[in-house]
Amino acid sequence: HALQLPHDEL
Amino acid sequence: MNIFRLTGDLSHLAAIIILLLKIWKTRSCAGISGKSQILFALVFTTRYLDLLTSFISLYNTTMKVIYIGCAYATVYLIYMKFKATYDGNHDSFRMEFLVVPVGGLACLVNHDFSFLEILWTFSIYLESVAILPQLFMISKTGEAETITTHYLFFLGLYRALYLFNWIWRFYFEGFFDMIAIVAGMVQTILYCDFFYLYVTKGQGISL
Repeated sequence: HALQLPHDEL
Repeated sequence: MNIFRLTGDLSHLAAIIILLLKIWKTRSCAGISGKSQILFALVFTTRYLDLLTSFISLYNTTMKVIYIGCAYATVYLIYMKFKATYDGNHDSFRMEFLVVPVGGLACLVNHDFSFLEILWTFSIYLESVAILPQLFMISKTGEAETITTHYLFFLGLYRALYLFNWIWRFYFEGFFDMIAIVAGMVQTILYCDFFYLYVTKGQGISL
């Protein structure tokens, strides 16, 4: 998978 | 979570704490760009609005709250408590030259045209260039104190470590976020000149 929202990084 | 991500976050935290302590201990914000600090406060505010909408982990939430709190504390120290030591004349970079184009870009290039997502994108783009007023100030005065250079080193190192984190995540999780990656590369490149000076001249920099 590519990006999945929500963002899990800071 | 991998080692690059964790050390990146800790490096970021170290940078923020170093700056806050430096200002607090010396009772002075001389040589520090208040405008860069305002921009970073804006970056954290617009990025971490998801604190209100989604829970990732206790670690994630804690760090976000610390980052936001420290960012505003730093701005408070510069513009209120130690205002008399703030070197406004040399902090002459125009913030709108960054905020306006970055806002436009965030509306044009994003993952999803929704309010929170555009603010997140705005924060990613803005963070990549938010250090420019500080670098501009150093180039204008021609010097930076030792602790200021440590601050910049950890702040630059953080995004560089994130680049390795993204390589890791691409190979092991198939994860990639093109917006963060490209902005992170731009951000890291902006620090290269500084890294070179930091390593060769060490500590206090005078141009």
